[in-house]
Amino acid sequence: TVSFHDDSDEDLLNV
Amino acid sequence: MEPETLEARINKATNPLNKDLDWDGINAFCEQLNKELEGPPLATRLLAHKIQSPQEWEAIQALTVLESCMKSCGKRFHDEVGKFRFLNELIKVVSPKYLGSRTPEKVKSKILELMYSWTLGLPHEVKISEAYQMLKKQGIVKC
Repeated sequence: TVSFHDDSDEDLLNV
Repeated sequence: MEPETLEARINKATNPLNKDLDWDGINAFCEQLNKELEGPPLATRLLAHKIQSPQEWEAIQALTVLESCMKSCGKRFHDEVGKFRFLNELIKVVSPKYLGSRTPEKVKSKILELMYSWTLGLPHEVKISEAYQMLKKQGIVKC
Protein backbone atom coordinates (compact mmCIF):
# COMPACT_ATOMS: atom_id res chain seq x y z
CA THR A 1 0.00 0.00 0.00
CA VAL A 2 1.14 3.54 -0.65
CA SER A 3 1.15 5.98 2.21
CA PHE A 4 1.13 9.66 1.36
CA HIS A 5 2.13 10.59 4.88
CA ASP A 6 4.93 8.21 5.50
CA ASP A 7 6.35 8.90 8.95
CA SER A 8 8.52 5.78 9.04
CA ASP A 9 12.22 6.24 9.60
CA GLU A 10 15.33 4.29 10.50
CA ASP A 11 17.77 4.63 13.41
CA LEU A 12 20.66 7.06 13.46
CA LEU A 13 23.80 5.44 12.11
CA ASN A 14 26.69 4.90 14.48
CA VAL A 15 30.01 6.04 13.12
CA MET B 1 6.11 21.92 -21.67
CA GLU B 2 7.19 18.33 -22.02
CA PRO B 3 6.73 16.17 -18.92
CA GLU B 4 10.03 15.47 -17.19
CA THR B 5 10.62 13.01 -14.39
CA LEU B 6 12.43 13.98 -11.21
CA GLU B 7 15.13 11.55 -12.19
CA ALA B 8 15.67 13.26 -15.55
CA ARG B 9 15.77 16.63 -13.80
CA ILE B 10 18.37 15.59 -11.20
CA ASN B 11 20.51 14.06 -13.95
CA LYS B 12 20.44 17.37 -15.80
CA ALA B 13 21.09 19.51 -12.71
CA THR B 14 24.07 17.40 -11.58
CA ASN B 15 25.51 16.42 -14.96
CA PRO B 16 29.31 16.19 -14.54
CA LEU B 17 29.62 17.78 -17.99
CA ASN B 18 27.95 21.01 -16.83
CA LYS B 19 30.51 23.80 -17.00
CA ASP B 20 28.80 25.91 -14.35
CA LEU B 21 25.96 25.37 -11.94
CA ASP B 22 22.77 24.87 -13.96
CA TRP B 23 20.44 27.14 -11.98
CA ASP B 24 17.53 26.61 -14.38
CA GLY B 25 17.94 22.88 -13.95
CA ILE B 26 18.27 23.18 -10.17
CA ASN B 27 15.12 25.30 -9.89
CA ALA B 28 13.22 22.96 -12.21
CA PHE B 29 14.07 20.03 -9.92
CA CYS B 30 12.86 21.94 -6.84
CA GLU B 31 9.60 22.94 -8.54
CA GLN B 32 8.96 19.43 -9.79
CA LEU B 33 9.44 17.78 -6.40
CA ASN B 34 6.87 20.12 -4.87
CA LYS B 35 4.32 19.19 -7.53
CA GLU B 36 4.56 15.43 -7.10
CA LEU B 37 2.71 13.57 -4.38
CA GLU B 38 5.72 11.39 -3.61
CA GLY B 39 8.18 14.09 -4.66
CA PRO B 40 10.06 14.71 -1.40
CA PRO B 41 10.88 11.06 -0.53
CA LEU B 42 11.87 10.33 -4.12
CA ALA B 43 13.93 13.53 -4.36
CA THR B 44 15.90 12.73 -1.19
CA ARG B 45 16.68 9.23 -2.49
CA LEU B 46 17.91 10.63 -5.81
CA LEU B 47 19.95 13.35 -4.07
CA ALA B 48 21.57 10.89 -1.65
CA HIS B 49 22.69 8.78 -4.60
CA LYS B 50 24.25 11.78 -6.40
CA ILE B 51 25.89 13.12 -3.24
CA GLN B 52 27.66 9.76 -2.89
CA SER B 53 29.10 10.05 -6.40
CA PRO B 54 32.87 9.50 -6.60
CA GLN B 55 32.97 12.46 -9.00
CA GLU B 56 33.51 15.57 -6.92
CA TRP B 57 31.74 17.96 -9.31
CA GLU B 58 28.66 15.75 -9.49
CA ALA B 59 28.50 15.54 -5.69
CA ILE B 60 29.02 19.29 -5.25
CA GLN B 61 26.25 20.05 -7.75
CA ALA B 62 23.95 17.63 -5.91
CA LEU B 63 24.72 19.38 -2.60
CA THR B 64 23.92 22.72 -4.24
CA VAL B 65 20.58 21.29 -5.39
CA LEU B 66 19.92 20.10 -1.85
CA GLU B 67 20.85 23.48 -0.38
CA SER B 68 18.64 25.28 -2.86
CA CYS B 69 15.67 22.96 -2.27
CA MET B 70 16.02 23.43 1.50
CA LYS B 71 15.64 27.17 0.89
CA SER B 72 12.82 27.09 -1.62
CA CYS B 73 10.85 23.93 -0.86
CA GLY B 74 8.42 23.59 1.98
CA LYS B 75 7.88 21.51 5.05
CA ARG B 76 7.26 18.26 3.18
CA PHE B 77 10.83 18.36 1.87
CA HIS B 78 12.30 19.54 5.18
CA ASP B 79 10.63 16.62 6.93
CA GLU B 80 12.23 14.12 4.56
CA VAL B 81 15.69 15.66 4.94
CA GLY B 82 15.11 15.65 8.69
CA LYS B 83 14.75 11.86 8.79
CA PHE B 84 17.62 9.61 9.81
CA ARG B 85 16.94 7.69 6.59
CA PHE B 86 18.37 10.62 4.61
CA LEU B 87 20.75 11.99 7.26
CA ASN B 88 22.40 8.55 7.48
CA GLU B 89 23.23 8.79 3.78
CA LEU B 90 25.03 12.10 4.43
CA ILE B 91 26.77 10.63 7.49
CA LYS B 92 28.08 7.75 5.36
CA VAL B 93 29.81 10.25 3.06
CA VAL B 94 31.69 12.00 5.89
CA SER B 95 32.38 8.98 8.13
CA PRO B 96 35.75 7.21 7.70
CA LYS B 97 33.93 3.99 8.59
CA TYR B 98 31.93 4.25 5.35
CA LEU B 99 32.85 6.47 2.36
CA GLY B 100 34.72 9.21 4.26
CA SER B 101 38.23 8.07 3.43
CA ARG B 102 37.64 8.32 -0.32
CA THR B 103 35.44 11.41 -0.31
CA PRO B 104 37.00 14.73 -1.40
CA GLU B 105 37.48 17.21 1.47
CA LYS B 106 35.40 19.79 -0.37
CA VAL B 107 32.38 17.48 -0.43
CA LYS B 108 32.74 16.54 3.23
CA SER B 109 33.06 20.13 4.41
CA LYS B 110 30.07 21.21 2.33
CA ILE B 111 27.95 18.49 3.95
CA LEU B 112 29.02 19.53 7.45
CA GLU B 113 28.41 23.23 6.63
CA LEU B 114 24.92 22.46 5.36
CA MET B 115 24.04 20.33 8.37
CA TYR B 116 25.29 23.06 10.69
CA SER B 117 23.23 25.72 8.91
CA TRP B 118 20.08 23.58 9.22
CA THR B 119 20.61 23.08 12.95
CA LEU B 120 20.38 26.88 13.20
CA GLY B 121 17.71 27.50 10.56
CA LEU B 122 15.44 24.54 11.27
CA PRO B 123 15.76 23.94 15.02
CA HIS B 124 12.46 22.00 15.08
CA GLU B 125 14.02 19.30 12.89
CA VAL B 126 15.50 17.67 15.97
CA LYS B 127 17.01 14.69 14.15
CA ILE B 128 19.31 17.02 12.19
CA SER B 129 20.72 18.39 15.46
CA GLU B 130 20.98 14.90 16.88
CA ALA B 131 22.94 13.70 13.85
CA TYR B 132 25.20 16.77 13.92
CA GLN B 133 25.91 16.38 17.64
CA MET B 134 26.77 12.73 17.07
CA LEU B 135 29.30 13.72 14.37
CA LYS B 136 30.76 16.27 16.77
CA LYS B 137 31.07 13.69 19.53
CA GLN B 138 32.81 11.30 17.17
CA GLY B 139 35.31 13.99 16.19
CA ILE B 140 34.14 14.17 12.56
CA VAL B 141 33.02 17.75 13.10
CA LYS B 142 36.06 19.66 14.27
CA CYS B 143 36.11 23.08 15.92
